[in-house]
Amino acid sequence: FVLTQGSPRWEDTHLTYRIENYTPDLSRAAVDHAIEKAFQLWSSVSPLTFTKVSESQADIMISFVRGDHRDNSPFDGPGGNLAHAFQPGPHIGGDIHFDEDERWTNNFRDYNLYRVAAHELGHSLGLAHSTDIGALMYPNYIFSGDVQLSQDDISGIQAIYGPSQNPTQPIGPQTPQVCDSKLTFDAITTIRGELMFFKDRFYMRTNPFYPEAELNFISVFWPHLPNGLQAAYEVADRDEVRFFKGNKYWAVKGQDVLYGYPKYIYRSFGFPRTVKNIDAAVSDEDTGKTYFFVANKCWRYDEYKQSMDAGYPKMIAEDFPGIGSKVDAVFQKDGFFYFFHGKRQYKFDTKTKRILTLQKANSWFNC
Amino acid sequence: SHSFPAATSETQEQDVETVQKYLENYYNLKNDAKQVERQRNNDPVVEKLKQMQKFFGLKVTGKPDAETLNVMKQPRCGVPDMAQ
Repeated sequence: FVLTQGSPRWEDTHLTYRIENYTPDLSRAAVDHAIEKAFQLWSSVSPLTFTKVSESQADIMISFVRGDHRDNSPFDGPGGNLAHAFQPGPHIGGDIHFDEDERWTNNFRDYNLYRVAAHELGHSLGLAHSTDIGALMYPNYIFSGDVQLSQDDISGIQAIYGPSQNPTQPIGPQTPQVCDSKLTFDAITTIRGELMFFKDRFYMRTNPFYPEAELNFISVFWPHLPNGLQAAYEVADRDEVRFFKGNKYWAVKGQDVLYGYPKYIYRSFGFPRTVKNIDAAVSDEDTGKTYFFVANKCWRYDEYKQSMDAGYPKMIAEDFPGIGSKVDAVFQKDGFFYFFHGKRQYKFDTKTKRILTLQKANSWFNC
Repeated sequence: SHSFPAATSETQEQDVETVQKYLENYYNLKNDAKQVERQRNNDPVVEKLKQMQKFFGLKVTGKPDAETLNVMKQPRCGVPDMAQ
């Protein structure tokens, strides 16, 4: 996180705010609600309190304006610059301006007012932009479905105003660091010749334009997939990737989630209802056999016959000796299976049933 | 073949303008005349571009490559990334 230069702050932590005018894109109640939720985010992690007033000057004045609105920072029409806010201080200090040339929404569509208001409020309280892509104070607009303060945001506001008064100190999600040697994964899959690694709300992939690996929100590609995916695999000859969470799964083709999903794993693959979720999955392109890993067992599904093979489930150790009794994630590349468990990665030859190498989980990133 | 170079230079002109405007708005690139003079010698656009690429975790090349332009075209907050 970054504090605004000069570390401006509100000396009185009981602040007032006033919504001077309303966008026609939403009902007044929806605007009031979005702004109120944004204030609640920050008051819940700090000693700050906010009171809405309807008359006269408030500490934080909120308005919807377009183009040049005489604050020396003109807006630029649709897109681009969405809103701005001023650091703590008298008069224009703390004020928030939303660009009325944008379409303001209270859902996934661009641009979600609650999400932008939460960011701008960070400026009104003394925060500058963060380089943490998982932080609300990151400069670019990314809407990942839910609006929550990351640990970076919480640390930032508490650096200015101290901790919140509630007994249990709130904590926020941390953004994975691709070169953290303790990095573990929720799921990994090939996708159209690339590798995609999943952790919490994020995907990671190697990309020639990034010095390490690219990390961004899963919602950038698939806005309606849930966070915290548990398994994923590609059926290459159908150009389909399947994502699993709990007893449901989604199928995507490129960035499109296929119609009729999510479906239940019981109906589609024939799992017993005792199976509550899948830990990992991989489809062997050479044989059309898909392996599902559930706790210390594995199941084998025939993609052509579209049914489970007889004789399964088996203990993982029977088909894949040496990789341990739990799998976090697995993918196939150049005929080999790569198994991940915790910080470890096993390169496995399915023909000889032997482990070829043992590596760190994040060995695929240029650390 | 005649139209192809025009399209490229037009795109490039747009990109140059995108870079210039973005760095003026968010990285304090000055756009005064003197600045243009100095650009002949040490190019502040390259320095500011490197600052932006570092901020966004991109490869720090000082050149407006595709990924850098892609980040610049994303909707964002109007507050500068570097203190004024």
